[in-house]
Amino acid sequence: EIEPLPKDEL
Amino acid sequence: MNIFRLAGDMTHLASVLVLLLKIHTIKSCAGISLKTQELYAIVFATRYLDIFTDFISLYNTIMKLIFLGSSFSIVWYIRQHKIVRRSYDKDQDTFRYVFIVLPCIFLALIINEKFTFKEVMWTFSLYLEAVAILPQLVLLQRTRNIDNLTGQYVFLLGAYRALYILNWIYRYFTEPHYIHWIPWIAGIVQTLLYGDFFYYYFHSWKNNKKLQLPA
Repeated sequence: EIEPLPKDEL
Repeated sequence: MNIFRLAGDMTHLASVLVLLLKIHTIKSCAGISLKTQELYAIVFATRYLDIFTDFISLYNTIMKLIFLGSSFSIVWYIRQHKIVRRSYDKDQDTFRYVFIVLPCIFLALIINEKFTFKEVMWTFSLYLEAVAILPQLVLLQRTRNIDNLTGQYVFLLGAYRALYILNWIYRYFTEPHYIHWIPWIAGIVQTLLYGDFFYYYFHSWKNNKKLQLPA
């Protein structure tokens, strides 16, 4: 299962 | 980081600073919805849970601290400050935001990218941010005329999310598998909610007359 993308936005 | 996202973050920063400046200098919160400010404090508190666990960049951490600090201090000002609290119009600011918080919690529990506490809280904060402006828009409709600082605040707040949509389009085309349906849909709903305000704001600015929202 793919990991959700890192949350790099505010 | 792209220009749309930086412009979006700066616009968002400007919106909270305009509000803080207004409340701090004229010691008044007339026309400001405390409900919306409380919802934004919840949005930031639930979105930045990872502020101390996941370090992304100095910029990211500093901006998160600014948003958390400003939103909670605005709520404090309106609730506690002996002078400011007097100008809070609680009889008009009556939006029952439980009607938006509960559906957002429910929606976040069923539509999310991964069913973990952090992920569900992040998703909840996105859905909540999309509708957090509602109490403020309702208050503006009720009080009809708005002073231009409040108008600028709402305008900047709407513009920031519109810039973020451009940022998501840019990242979709420039980064492989950058697909984030949830913030995209929440962001579009949020920007649409500001739509009619933008319309009246633009026309009042064009005709150079006081911003009057229709009843």
